[in-house]
Amino acid sequence: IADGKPADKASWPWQSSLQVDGVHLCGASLIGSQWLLTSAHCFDTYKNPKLWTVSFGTTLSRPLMTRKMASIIIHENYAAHKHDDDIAVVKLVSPVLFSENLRRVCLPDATFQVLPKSKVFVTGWGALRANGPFPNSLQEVEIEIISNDVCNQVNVYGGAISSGMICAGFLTGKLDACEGDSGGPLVISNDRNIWYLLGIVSWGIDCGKENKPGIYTRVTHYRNWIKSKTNI
Amino acid sequence: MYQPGILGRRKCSWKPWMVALIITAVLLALAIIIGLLVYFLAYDQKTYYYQASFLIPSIKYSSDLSVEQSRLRTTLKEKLSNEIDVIFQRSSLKHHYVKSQVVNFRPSNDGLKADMLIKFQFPLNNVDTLKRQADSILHKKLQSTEIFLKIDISLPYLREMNAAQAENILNSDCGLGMEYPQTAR
Repeated sequence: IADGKPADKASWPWQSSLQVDGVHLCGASLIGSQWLLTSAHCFDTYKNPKLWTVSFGTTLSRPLMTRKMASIIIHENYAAHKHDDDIAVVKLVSPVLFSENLRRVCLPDATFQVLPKSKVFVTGWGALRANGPFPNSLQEVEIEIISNDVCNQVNVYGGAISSGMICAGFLTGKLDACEGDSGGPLVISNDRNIWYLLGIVSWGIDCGKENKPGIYTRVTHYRNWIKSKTNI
Repeated sequence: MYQPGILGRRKCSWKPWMVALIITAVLLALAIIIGLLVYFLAYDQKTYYYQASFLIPSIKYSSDLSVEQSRLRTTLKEKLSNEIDVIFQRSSLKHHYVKSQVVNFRPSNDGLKADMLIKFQFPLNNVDTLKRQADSILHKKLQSTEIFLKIDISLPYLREMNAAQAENILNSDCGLGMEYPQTAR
């Protein structure tokens, strides 16, 4: 997370870390006691669920809890190194017990509409800047939704943003997700402080670069796919 | 007969500061012992979770009550928790009552049934008495007409639940996380 700040304990209790050999590779969101939602591209290299460990809690070095993966379900239309349909669900070998520090995030209905300039948060253990260091503590940054039309302008992403993607950040750059935040949550809160998962960190050019905001997989676009795989 | 010589009074060889030190040490030890006794007897509380089931005759079950985060569900949950808050916060258990939360709504012939979890902190040496008190407070209060909650006669008394299972249920609602800083809105 570029230009963010360390998250308070239990602020984002659904955030999880996907690791291979103890190295954090991607973020993910807890959507059920045995289910995570993340990006498909996280599994371009390591496709075997047995290689992965999931950790929960605000710090990587002393996790609250860990779990092994039982299975990885990648969207049927996803193709490696492409950006479309960059979504996957992960089943844990055993359910977690919820607590004040471990909770699931709400999934929005497929009809949920978010307006440009809505304030949202993205969180993760990714690099603190392009090619920068990786933190041990979870980072958070508040950014804004940018309409796909603006994001598809020539000087931004020139038409690369499809309806299954959502654009968030600032055209002025700085506050952004970064390498290692992939798969992590982009969330919005309703008027009763209930948080909904809007997006999954997917791709972007660099981190915090002007006219290159972050691109997220639009969760509402895949709401029925998620239901069909997890029954949530 | 020789008058036994009167032994010269042995000069007390304790210096005043030694006497003061010993008295202080004794008083300190007493204070610690009494403090520990008071702590363990009165203050060493443990968290207890109880399942309760209530009947709401005036409300019919609707499928919207099973939709997570629906306004009907969240509003009714808040209303029930507030009701239980008021009952115990105005009772002799006000210092032991922590919170309550609806975990489930069920349809029933007589209206709507609500399963709740109630969290207390009780001193270890007085749990059963206080639990009976909680039951009797609920029974007394829910008999009065002005309250819309009734005891579910099929499950009339509080039933203890283990902490991990209870915390799992209490935290199973989705989306509870950072409190949005009001100023940020």
